[in-house]
Amino acid sequence: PLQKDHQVQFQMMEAAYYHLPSPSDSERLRPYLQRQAIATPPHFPQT
Amino acid sequence: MVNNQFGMIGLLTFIRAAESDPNLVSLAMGQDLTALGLNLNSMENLYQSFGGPFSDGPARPQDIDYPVPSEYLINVSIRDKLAPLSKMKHYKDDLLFFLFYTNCGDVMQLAAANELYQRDWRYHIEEKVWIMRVPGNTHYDKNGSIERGTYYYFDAQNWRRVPKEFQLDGQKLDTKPPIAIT
Amino acid sequence: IDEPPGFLERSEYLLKDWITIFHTHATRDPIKSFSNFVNKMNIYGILKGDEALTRFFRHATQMCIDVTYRNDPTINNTKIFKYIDPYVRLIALLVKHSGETSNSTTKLNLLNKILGIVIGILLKDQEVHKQNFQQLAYHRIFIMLFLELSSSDPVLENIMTNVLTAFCHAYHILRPSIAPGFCYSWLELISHRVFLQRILATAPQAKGWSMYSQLLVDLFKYLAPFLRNAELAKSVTLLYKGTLRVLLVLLHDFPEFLCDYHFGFCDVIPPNCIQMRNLILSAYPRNMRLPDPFTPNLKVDMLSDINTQPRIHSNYAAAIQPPNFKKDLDLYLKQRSPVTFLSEIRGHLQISNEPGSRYNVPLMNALVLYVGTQAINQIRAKNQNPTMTNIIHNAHMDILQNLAVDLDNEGRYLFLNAIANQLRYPNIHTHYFSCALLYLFDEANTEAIQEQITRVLLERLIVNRPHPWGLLITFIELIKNPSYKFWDHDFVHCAPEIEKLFESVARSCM
Repeated sequence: PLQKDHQVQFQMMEAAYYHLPSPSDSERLRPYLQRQAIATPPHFPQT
Repeated sequence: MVNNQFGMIGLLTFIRAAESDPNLVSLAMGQDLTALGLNLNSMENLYQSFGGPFSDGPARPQDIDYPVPSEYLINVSIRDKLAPLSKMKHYKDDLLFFLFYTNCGDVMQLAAANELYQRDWRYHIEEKVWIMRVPGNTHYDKNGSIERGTYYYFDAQNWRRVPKEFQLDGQKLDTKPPIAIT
Repeated sequence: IDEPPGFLERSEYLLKDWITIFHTHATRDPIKSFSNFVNKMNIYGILKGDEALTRFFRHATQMCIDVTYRNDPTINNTKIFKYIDPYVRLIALLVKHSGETSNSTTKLNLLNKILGIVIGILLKDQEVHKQNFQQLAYHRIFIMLFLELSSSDPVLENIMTNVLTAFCHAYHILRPSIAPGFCYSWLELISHRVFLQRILATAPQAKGWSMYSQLLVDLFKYLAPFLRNAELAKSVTLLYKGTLRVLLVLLHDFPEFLCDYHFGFCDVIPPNCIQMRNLILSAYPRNMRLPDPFTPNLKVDMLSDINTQPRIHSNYAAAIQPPNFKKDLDLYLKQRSPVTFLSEIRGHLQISNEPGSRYNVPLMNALVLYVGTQAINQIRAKNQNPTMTNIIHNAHMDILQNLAVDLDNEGRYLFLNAIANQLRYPNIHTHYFSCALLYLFDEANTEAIQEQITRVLLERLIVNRPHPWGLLITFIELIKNPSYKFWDHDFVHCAPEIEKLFESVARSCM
């Protein structure tokens, strides 16, 4: 059986398991600087 | 024989458990390490594109923020002094798709869309995907605006052109994108 | 305590002002924007002393954390990052420009202070929020600060090794057993491609590798209690698989690192984590070509590398405690007496401060490696290399044989594991311990010893790859060489699955 402090660690890990880091959390935001902003057709990707 | 978990019988218990419930012995029997998304036969180092301990594949070029010379970063104050668009027709489809997907809301996106249209790619308004007929393949069953046959579509997730059999409603294809007034 | 009135408001105003500067025209002229802002910090009394600066960073960090709890990180992490990234940039610029360009001390004092503040807030936050603890902001602060400080810049390059030391120190303080709510981010941070590059590829090897091995030991120690159970929880499986991925990258790109530090890792990896341990023990130097273990009539002792001394960056001799035990051991090794010493060894090994295990595994591992290396030194002193004949009838083999005979099943299993952990790539340790294990099998006075030697080898072979080279050549020799009468033993035929396994290995050998 797990020791008491390991139980606590396990519960914290279990909780963290439900909001994991994603690879993009470790990447810079690259604010794309538009050169010539323009209204493109709405069905084109906008982001 | 040793009658506890430290002899052959103990190992035999694991082996038999592995047959009935592999989860029980995932540590002792291990797993196929080539299936963890790392190209272990790569001649290159893996760490430069390591996608992280919880991702099933390497980081793709577009995921990685490479330290580029500051000149490459378009500075707000100089961007309109930059050279005008080069001739789109010199670019390969791959680059046109890259410009289309990474320059949202920009003239570049329209220019790329236009050039793709010239090359017989068509943008499906609902599926939001570029498709084209397979050159040379004339076998398309037509029924009104519905067409059926094998087409290419561009898979932006895996970044490749994929042949696929499907039924297509011509009315859902985008017309020629408005030319960008630059 | 006794904070000047309005200090919090001033701090908040300054942080928001900087964030605006960052997102509008900092790209136009970063240095000018920064120096204007530093003047403003000065006017607001932030830079007038150590205490004011500490207060400012504590408030600013707390504001970044509060933004995370106010926004749902799964939806709005871009908004959170747009708040945190400027703050990190400010920290990086202050670190870079504090003190004279050449004065790294002020820069590093400031960096360590800020890392300490973030760590303090994280641990407090984890204590307060418990299962609702959100790791995102801390993850972002650490990784972005590391990326900012490891960008190619002559001033920063000059302090890079110290920056690495500061981050390794911070990550060690935040190791998973201390901050379990942060464990997934922690593994992301220590295995980030830029961090790996800096600490394993470009830092001075002795420094970077040693610090990184400490972080991996922290990880294995944390995982160990959860890996002892046969059935793994999903949260543990994810962290375990993530660890395997990191080890595979190390095996592929930095095998020498795993070679040098394998001993410390095997001390903390639970015995049932066979594949993970095999992965570490399978590492071999990239300039070495391994002969195919299944080569018929492979003459191991004729291999060019077989008598090279492997590097082992663990002070295993110092791990032999208590001091009087080490003294008695050295005395016995020197004069092969008093014989009573042999009967005392077991007692020392059964004093375990690790709750739940009856044996002191690190002491067992250290004792086996120490006795083996002392034996090798003695053989080399006679200008010889280990062979089946010159490793026997001496004090070293007395001790190994005594351990094989005197320990109970569990103790012997751990003892044989300690030997099997040395069966790696062609080197003199692999050679010595391979001969020793085969000798113990040959000279065993009970079949149980032979059965447990077989068990320890077989369980390492039936697991998915990779398999250490030294393990394969030892097992092949055991089943091929008729003098060990391997196939005559009942335990070889105890069940059809076992018999099939042996025959399949035997077929690959033939």
